[in-house]
Amino acid sequence: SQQNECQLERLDALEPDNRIESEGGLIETWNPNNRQFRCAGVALSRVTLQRNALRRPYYSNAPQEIYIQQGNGYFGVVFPGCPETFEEPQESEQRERRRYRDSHQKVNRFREGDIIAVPTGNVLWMYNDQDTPVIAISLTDTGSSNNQLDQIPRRFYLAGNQEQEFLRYQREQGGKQEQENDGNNIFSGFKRDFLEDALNVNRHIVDRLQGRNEDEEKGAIVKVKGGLSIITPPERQRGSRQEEDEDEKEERQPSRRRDESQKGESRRHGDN
Amino acid sequence: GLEETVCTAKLRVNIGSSPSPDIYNPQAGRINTVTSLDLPVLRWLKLSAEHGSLRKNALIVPHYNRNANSVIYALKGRARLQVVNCNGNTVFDGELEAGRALTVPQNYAVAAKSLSERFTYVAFKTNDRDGIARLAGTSSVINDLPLDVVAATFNLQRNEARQLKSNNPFKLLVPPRESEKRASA
Repeated sequence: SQQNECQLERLDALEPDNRIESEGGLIETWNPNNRQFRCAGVALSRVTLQRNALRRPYYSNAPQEIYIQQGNGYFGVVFPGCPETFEEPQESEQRERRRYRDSHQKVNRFREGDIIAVPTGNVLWMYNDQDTPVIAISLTDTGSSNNQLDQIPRRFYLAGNQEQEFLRYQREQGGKQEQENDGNNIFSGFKRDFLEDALNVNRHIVDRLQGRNEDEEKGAIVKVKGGLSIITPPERQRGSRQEEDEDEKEERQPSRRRDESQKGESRRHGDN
Repeated sequence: GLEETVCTAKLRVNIGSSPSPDIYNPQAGRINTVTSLDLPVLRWLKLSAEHGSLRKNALIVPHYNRNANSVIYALKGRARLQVVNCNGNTVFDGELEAGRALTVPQNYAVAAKSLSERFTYVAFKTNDRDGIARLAGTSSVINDLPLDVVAATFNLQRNEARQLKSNNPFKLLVPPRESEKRASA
């Protein structure tokens, strides 16, 4: 960092100065090159998610702290190497053989007033399943020792080909010209044959992964038609004994949220 | 006292010829790591290392270092490496041959395919407890996401998302395809 960065004679209350609209919402950012932010070693952004909007998974080069100003919904932080602890329930043995049972890492519910902590390099996604738009303020601590790159906050998106929220400042900082592929996702830089081999999938799926499909201009926040179906335990209402009892029953058997999921009940095995 | 503990600290561990690799697939290769858990003095240095050996046409799936920069030095043979930055740009797509070094910054995605009978490398990492995140295969970040999130994220049908989550049964090292094995034989 430059010398005398923190020799500040005057401070200003700043508004975001960059705005990127997506199909399902909006990302606003404050310029991280501003001396105040540079001195503090942080970057700030504000995300708005409309109903049924999914913030596509991404990871960052520094830890994040997110405050939920408004709304509620679901989020997941993927801890690489940790087990997938949320599983779809088993159905009858015959159906089980044919059916794919999904499993994934923990999914959390967030609500207004929550702070969400996201470690460096862990993948984050967020989803708004309510009518009220979700507004989340995110601080990225680029001065953290966990960030071994420079002070520019970087978002590594797993999908899409949208403009990165901090990319503009990255260009300003480095005096760099816009490159043809800027704004693509982490898969788009790999050659197709590498991905076909690594994922063992066909070219069509690889193209989607790389954001090559024609309709791929939905941005970092996409609308999910019909909503997401996620394996989560039912939400607990405080103070309701009956509902707590029901929750306890259900919590032993996390069920898939949606009508289709309510049908099957797990078969209990007595075997060891 | 403390100084005696420091003075006699263990400073050496062999990863080059270890009989017990951390990751092993007889058809693909082996990888061994040394972190501060194996050699406590590395906690002080905040460094760790990895030694890998890949069979011909075997692949290391796309992955990234979560909390470290990495410098890969090729010891034997050659491999094709691809490195991608946060903008999705390919910042390296070329061969790494014995005697050359390649820096892979934190969070940049990297994948490798061995081009010789045996590609061997050592990677120095700037964190004593470095961790990687895989972008493909079992236990990858894609696997850890709910099926519907994968489908919506990549604009896929659910059955395609299922394939993406489950088609590759390998974790980090992928053996060569049958056709490649025959060709090299």
